[in-house]
Amino acid sequence: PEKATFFITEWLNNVDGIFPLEVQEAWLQGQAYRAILVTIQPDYINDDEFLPSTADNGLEFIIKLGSKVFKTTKEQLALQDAGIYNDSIYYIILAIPMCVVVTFVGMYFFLYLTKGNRDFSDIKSSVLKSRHRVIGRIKDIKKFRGIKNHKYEELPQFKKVSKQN
Amino acid sequence: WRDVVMPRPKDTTTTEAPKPWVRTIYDSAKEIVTPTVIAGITFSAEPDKESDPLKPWVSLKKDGSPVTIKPEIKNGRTKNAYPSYSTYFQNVYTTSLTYEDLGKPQNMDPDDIFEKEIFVDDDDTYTSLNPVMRCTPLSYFQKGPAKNILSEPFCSPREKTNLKVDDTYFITWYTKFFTHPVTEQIAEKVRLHFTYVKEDARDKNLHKR
Repeated sequence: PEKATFFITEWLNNVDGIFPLEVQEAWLQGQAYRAILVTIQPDYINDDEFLPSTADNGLEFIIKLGSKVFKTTKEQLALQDAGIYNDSIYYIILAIPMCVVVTFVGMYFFLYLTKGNRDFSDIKSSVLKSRHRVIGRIKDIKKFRGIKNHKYEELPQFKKVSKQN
Repeated sequence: WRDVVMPRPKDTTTTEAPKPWVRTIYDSAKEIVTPTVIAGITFSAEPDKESDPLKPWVSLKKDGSPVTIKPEIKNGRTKNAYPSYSTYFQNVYTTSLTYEDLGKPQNMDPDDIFEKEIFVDDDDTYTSLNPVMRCTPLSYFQKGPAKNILSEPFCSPREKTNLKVDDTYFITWYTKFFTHPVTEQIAEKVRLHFTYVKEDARDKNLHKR
């Protein structure tokens, strides 16, 4: 009765109260999924009077294609048969690490060849050591000259006094 | 390493395929019942000669796909037993009983009439052969954006569930929902209409491909 209705079951025994539904791919009409409405028409309502969109009972759910494992499609196989391999992506995948490796190898040889031409004497430890400022002993410093440095004394200790001692 | 386990050859002459059987219904009337297997579930199978209280039954998941439930006895109680349908598949009759009929109860006036409700089970000649759990209002769910609309008469599948191509799902409904508005007779036959609808904008493109 309605244009959007795409499937109507035969008359079923209401006493069963069950209908097994196997979703058909043709119902999707080329789409990945579709929303559908299921309504029940009892026998006391005529076909002309029953409109699924205005029925007081209805259940909406989604029908969709199941999961698919990606494999080489027929189109891809046809292209391969014609000698067309769309493998430019593999060149890109291989080129990036190759560039890195070549760079590092070149850098190694460059450093090897220029090893006699480098002068790092100004940052060697002996140079840095010679630049350290020697401030001398504390007592020779003018600021601390008057300080009297006491010798170490033992801390007072608790002496136990007992009757036995 | 481990030994290779060779698969057993398939028995092409299996006896497991359900065969038609004859039963007596309504006193002497006989009929041939042909079992049907749908989604691994055998409908109208010949009942076992000995009734098994732990006989497996079939429940339905939220999307309407079947799942077999095996009852078991734990601590003296049956777990996962076949569900009881309360009085949903019973008919109620009211009988009037007089003072004498009831054997002169001491707290009843002799002129009064006592009305008693009697529940009688529906005819289960055909429904008893269905191993799938039946739909009752107890199994209704809430639907709609605010989950405030009852799903009657449907119990499964739940609203907006995804049903995949080539898989089998069971649509179930409460049979007593469809009563004639005038005669109050329960509909004998029904049929399902499947209609395309426009999907809500909020749900669009949210489906995993």
